[in-house]
Amino acid sequence: TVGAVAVDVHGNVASATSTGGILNKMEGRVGDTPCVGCGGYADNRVGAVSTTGYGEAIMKVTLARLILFHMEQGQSAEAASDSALAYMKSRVEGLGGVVTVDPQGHWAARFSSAQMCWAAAQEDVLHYGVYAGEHLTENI
Amino acid sequence: MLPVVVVHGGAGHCPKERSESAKKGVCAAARAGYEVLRGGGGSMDAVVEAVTQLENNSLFNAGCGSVLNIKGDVEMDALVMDGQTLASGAVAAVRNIANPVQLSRLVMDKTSHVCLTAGGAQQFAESMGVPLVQQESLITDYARMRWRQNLAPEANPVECQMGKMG
Repeated sequence: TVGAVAVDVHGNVASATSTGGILNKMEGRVGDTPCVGCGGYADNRVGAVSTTGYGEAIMKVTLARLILFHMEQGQSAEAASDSALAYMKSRVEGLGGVVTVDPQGHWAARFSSAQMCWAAAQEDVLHYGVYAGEHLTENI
Repeated sequence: MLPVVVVHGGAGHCPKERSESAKKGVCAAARAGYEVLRGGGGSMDAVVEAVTQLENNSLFNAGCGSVLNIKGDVEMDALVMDGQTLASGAVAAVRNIANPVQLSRLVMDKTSHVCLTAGGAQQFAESMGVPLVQQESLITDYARMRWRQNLAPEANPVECQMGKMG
């Protein structure tokens, strides 16, 4: 699965997610990706999220909307992402990852799976990583 | 606010021999989205551009490079959402489409619906002038190898794809 979130100069947020699904899935199986609130969500009043991981688990906890709910309660993008991923892991044993932004441009790339490729571009600096704790930067 | 684009290339197990290429892929996608924002483009344009780049990169499980279903076919899903209006568009179980994310944006922009699936989504694509592509053009040798590996009765595709706990 791949995805992106963004904030533009006007403070508008957006989310996009795309996937081939799960390996050797049943014909006709649809996961979280095309479901609003699961594979992604965007609301200028709170932020935007794109998710990846085990779709059936993500759908059970409506992961993208759950993150934005935590942000509505005052958590940062990073804390809200971690809270929701931890909830999914403990409640339904689901692993995954997310990219999250708020309308002010604060962002997070968090995951509970073994790895997640991610990158962010802001203020002419590129941030990226794959492994837990890895955060590399270079100028654009 | 500070314009920003953040992308992911999927959670789960990323083999070491593919991780450097995957890093380059997500970095290129983030740069492409950021260029849209730097040029005054909107956040929706930026995320669609970034995801299109990732769909076109055969390293990732979307577009070209998608994993295969049990019959060895590609079936893809995509979603876009606009934070200003809460408008959204999605496609599910689509085949023969190189960039499902662009088709999902057309669903958002050109219909009053949220999600189109399978044959209906394909008919919509044709009516919008979106070119159809051969299934084979979306299938990589790597995807075919993983499909074969997971045909065995004792195979665990989810474990294979998601890996162990982080």
